[in-house]
Amino acid sequence: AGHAWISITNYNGSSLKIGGLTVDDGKSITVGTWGNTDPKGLWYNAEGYAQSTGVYWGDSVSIQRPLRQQDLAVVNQNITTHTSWGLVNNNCSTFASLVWNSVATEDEKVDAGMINLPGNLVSSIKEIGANVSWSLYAEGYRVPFDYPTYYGNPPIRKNPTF
Amino acid sequence: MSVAVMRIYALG
Repeated sequence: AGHAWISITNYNGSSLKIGGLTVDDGKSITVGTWGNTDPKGLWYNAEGYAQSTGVYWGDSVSIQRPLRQQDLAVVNQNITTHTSWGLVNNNCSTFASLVWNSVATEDEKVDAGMINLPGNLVSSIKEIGANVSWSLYAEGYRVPFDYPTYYGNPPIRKNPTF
Repeated sequence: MSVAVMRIYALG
């Protein structure tokens, strides 16, 4: 049960390559891996799509950090090379924590647990919010949906079925 | 200088 994912918003002043997509200034994408979609694996913008199509969605917890160009390069590398999904420790919370931790400072690193699960990430994100910055922490933060859904790497335009 | 903001979300 549950889900975990990443959003990235471009504040560069011009377009940016994020994962395998080109994103306009001021626009966002989400990335996450899914095991209950056809096909399974890495999707772009599936979270906003799921919300828009009325797939059940609860309130998330989330926290943010800035990305420099060199951080984005690391994040992009991780997004484009982790496109598969597996139930045990290759699931949505594995992917989200891997991408986040690839650039996070030590005190910002999340822990999805021995068996990676979204519920463990919820606790970890709350803890970072308390320890590092409540101002960067949010509950029920809006899920961006500025672009349609894409699957895999290189990204192929298609819609998931849940 | 930052060019983007990343957010990690979890629910469940």
